[in-house]
Amino acid sequence: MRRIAVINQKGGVGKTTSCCNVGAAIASTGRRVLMIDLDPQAHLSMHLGVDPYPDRTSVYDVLTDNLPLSEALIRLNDNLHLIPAHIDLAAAEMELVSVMGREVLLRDAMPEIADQYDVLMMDCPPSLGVLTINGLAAATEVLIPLQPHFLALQGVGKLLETIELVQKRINPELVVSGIILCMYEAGTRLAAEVTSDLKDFVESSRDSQKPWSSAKVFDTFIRRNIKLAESPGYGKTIFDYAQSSNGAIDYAMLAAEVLGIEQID
Amino acid sequence: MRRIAVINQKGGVGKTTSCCNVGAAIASTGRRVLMIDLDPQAHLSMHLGVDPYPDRTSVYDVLTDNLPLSEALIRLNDNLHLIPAHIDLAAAEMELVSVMGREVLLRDAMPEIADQYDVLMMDCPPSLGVLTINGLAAATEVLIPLQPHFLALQGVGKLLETIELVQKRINPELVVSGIILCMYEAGTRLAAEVTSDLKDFVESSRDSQKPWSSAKVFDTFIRRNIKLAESPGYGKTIFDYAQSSNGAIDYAMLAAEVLGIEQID
Ligand SMILES: Nc1ncnc2c1ncn2[C@@H]1O[C@H](COP(=O)(O)OP(=O)(O)OP(=O)(O)O)[C@@H](O)[C@H]1O
Ligand SMILES: Nc1ncnc2c1ncn2[C@@H]1O[C@H](COP(=O)(O)OP(=O)(O)OP(=O)(O)O)[C@@H](O)[C@H]1O
Ligand SMILES: [Mg+2]
Ligand SMILES: [Mg+2]
Repeated sequence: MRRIAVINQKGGVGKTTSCCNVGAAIASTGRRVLMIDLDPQAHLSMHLGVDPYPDRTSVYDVLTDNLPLSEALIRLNDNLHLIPAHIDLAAAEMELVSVMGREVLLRDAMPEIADQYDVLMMDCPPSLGVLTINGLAAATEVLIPLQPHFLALQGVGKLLETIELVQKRINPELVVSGIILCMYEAGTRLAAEVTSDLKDFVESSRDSQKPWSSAKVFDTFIRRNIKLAESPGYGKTIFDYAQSSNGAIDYAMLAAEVLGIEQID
Repeated sequence: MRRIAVINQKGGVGKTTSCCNVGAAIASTGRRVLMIDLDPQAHLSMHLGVDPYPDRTSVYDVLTDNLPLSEALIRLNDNLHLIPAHIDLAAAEMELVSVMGREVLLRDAMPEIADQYDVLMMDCPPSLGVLTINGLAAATEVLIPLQPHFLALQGVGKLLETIELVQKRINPELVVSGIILCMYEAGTRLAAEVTSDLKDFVESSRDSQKPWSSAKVFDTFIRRNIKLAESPGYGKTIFDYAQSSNGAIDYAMLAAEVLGIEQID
């Protein structure tokens, strides 16, 4: 099972939109996909039409009560399941502060479902706290969505530092597989410059021993498309909401690239 | 002295861009403006060409060492001064956890400079932690930048709850003066719908006793403009970087609205 953590401590860069739509595109190929919403904001859950109402079982119960994943999951369709988030996750940071092995609680829940899915995707909150660390500890790989803006580059160093710490101390197999350029303003010099800086950086790490030494900047850029911003309001993926939009085209292409296949229809 | 906190716990919604450019436009009218960068990311400082190098005196020293504001400030021009941020602010949350009156440390530093400026603007990090609370405690009013997207509306309730708590327990004179629509995708139905929802909400609070009962949704929307994303990379305000761009036009109009005057040239 490929276990993918979608991570960036910067807010509003496209983590949830990417997790939702890449996951849905992968599921459309017949592969079995489980999504886990690790964000107290519960935006992935909402994006998939699952309202985080107060009594709903969620990943919060998995982390704080050892609830098995199978008891928290929701079947969206045959190939796409979701473990929703819950507002109580906001308190998890505090509640888990002195719990033994608090960074690996999610990883410990993995074995139960290891042979039931082909791909696991975890949407993380915009922070490097215990929820995101649980995502990193449970993952085999990291996808980093990024907006090609000057200020966006400033946070990448800290993010990579954290990934390296988790890889060294908790999860030796963790790698950064790729950087996703989101909200790409096509035709602007800024997007081209930032993209080129990122590619240089990734190239220069090729012979290093860093967890990002084999990372790529995906060739597929996700262009700005209002349909992508509208679809969460309907609780639908871009493919159910506007299947011929640029947003759907771009995310299908990106998912194909993530899978290493030609294309997804 | 009008003391304005620019606040939204959601990331990447335009807080820094708004603080920088509204502040600069206000200063261009001859009013004396002090900006305080309360974000460990130090994006406001960078936006104004001030690199947060390791030994620089900053607002961190004001909060943790009682350094007077006058000893941390940088004169950008005669009317525009800045108290920069510093990476060490990231540790402030932890360091201040058991300090008596930790929410009013910045407010306590205000008297020294009270008659030296006409407007104070504080750029807050994307969180509701101790740094943002210091901004709220030191402020007379709050500006809330917001991206007119569905998911953006989800966080507003929590933000207003926090503002109300601060107003009740720490700062009775605090009001929300306005909501700034940033990164406005003109001509889209989504932006129009979210804007209309926000206006309805604000109208319905008119007779309440809430701190937002006299808030307005500013008529000036800040349209998406790549120049606004480029200018931080040059350490310049939009007026120094691209004075005839839509970004400059919009922020000058918004600043005029904030001041309650006809226009700014
Ligand atoms: N390519 C795009 N074009 C237009 N809007 C987009 C695009 N990608 C995402 N959005 C919108 O931008 C906003 C931020 O995206 P998203 O929620 O995916 O970011 P995030 O990194 O998950 O944010 P957070 O840090 O709050 O979790 C959302 O309102 C989303 O609908
Ligand atoms: N109207 C706009 N058009 C295009 N780009 C914009 C606009 N406003 C802001 N940006 C860019 O979008 C990104 C986010 O804006 P900004 O940094 O002001 O948000 P923020 O709320 O301060 O983020 P944070 O939560 O990280 O502090 C930045 O790269 C900025 O340069
Ligand atoms: Mg998200
Ligand atoms: Mg900011």
